[in-house]
Amino acid sequence: TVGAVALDQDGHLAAATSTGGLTGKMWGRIGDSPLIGSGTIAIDGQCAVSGTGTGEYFIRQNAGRQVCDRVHWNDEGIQSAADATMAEVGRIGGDGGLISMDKDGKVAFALNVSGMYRGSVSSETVAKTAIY
Amino acid sequence: GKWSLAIHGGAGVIDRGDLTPEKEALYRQGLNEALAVGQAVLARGGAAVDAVEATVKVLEDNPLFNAGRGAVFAADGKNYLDASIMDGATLKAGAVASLTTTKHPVSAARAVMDKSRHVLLTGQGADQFAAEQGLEQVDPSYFRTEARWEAYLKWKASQGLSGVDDTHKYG
Repeated sequence: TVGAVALDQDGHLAAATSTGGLTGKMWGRIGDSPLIGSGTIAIDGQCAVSGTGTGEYFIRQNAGRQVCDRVHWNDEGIQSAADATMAEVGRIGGDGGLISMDKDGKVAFALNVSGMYRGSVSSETVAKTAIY
Repeated sequence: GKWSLAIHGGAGVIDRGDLTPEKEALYRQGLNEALAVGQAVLARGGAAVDAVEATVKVLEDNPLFNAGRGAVFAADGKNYLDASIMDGATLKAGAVASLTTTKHPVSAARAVMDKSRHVLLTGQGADQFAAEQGLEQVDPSYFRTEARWEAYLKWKASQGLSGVDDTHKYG
């Protein structure tokens, strides 16, 4: 799975996710990637999220929306919201990670596996990538 | 003006021993290429929704990542592609699932968002809609890579063996 979240110069957020799913997935199986609110979400003034992992668990936790709700309703910081959401995904047996961004463009990565291919760049920071 | 971009290319159990320095360099190069494309859009004042679409298209074209070309194989030995996009400014959203012929699934999702009154289209109808919107169509074999096919064969061989975790098979 791949994904991106962004904040533009007008202060608007967006998110996108694309995937081939899981190796050996059964016919007709759909994960969280194409489900708005689970694998992908963007709401101006709140957050943007793209997830990757065992989709059924991201769906059950409504992961993307959960990050935004934690920010919007609980006044959690984006990193705290991302970590707490991944903890909830993990609690019911899911694994993977997510990228998220708050209304000001602050980036938070969260994962409960050993690696996630990821990167970021902004008007204030140079491009950087990470795996582990 | 201030702008920001973050991307991912999938997550999983990635052991340092499994990833050679050469392979790691290729992954980082792929990520940097995607970041550069999105950065160009945002730095010139482009919309966030345009940036994420352009960025994801680069990752879909890179056979290292599980999306577009290089997607994994389903149980029936075929590639099925899913994608979605959301514009935080308008709360408009679009998504597609089980595509088999549209080269860039994220652009199909964008087309659903911008050019239909729906949010999610699936299967043959989604591919047909994408084609009608002028999006590039390819033979399903375009998405195949040898590495993913070998992973599929390995998965297939593991079925029925004791100790195999079938969580991912059934979700």
